[in-house]
Amino acid sequence: SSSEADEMAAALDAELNSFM
Amino acid sequence: TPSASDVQLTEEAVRRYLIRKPMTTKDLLKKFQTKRTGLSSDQTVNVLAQILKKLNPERKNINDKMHFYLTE
Repeated sequence: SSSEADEMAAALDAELNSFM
Repeated sequence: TPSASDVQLTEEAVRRYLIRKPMTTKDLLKKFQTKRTGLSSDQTVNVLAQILKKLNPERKNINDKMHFYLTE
C-alpha cells in the first residue's frame, strides 16, 4: 500500500539522515 | 524459492539506477518492492540504507525533495 511505502521511505530517510 | 524473486536489491542495481538519474528514497523503494524482491519491509529498508551509506551518493534538491545520484 502507499502508506507502507511512505513508512518505509520515512524510515530510510531517518536512517540516512542520522548517518550523513 | 530464491528464483521466485525477479528483482534483486544489490549494490550494483542501486548504483545503475543512481547513475541513470537522480532518485529519492521513495523512488528507489518503488524499484525494489517487497513483492518483487521477496524481502520484508524491514530488510528492504536496512539493506538499502547500508548500500546507500556505502555508495555515499551526491545529493541535490529537486522540487524540494532530496535526490541521490552518482556520476560514473
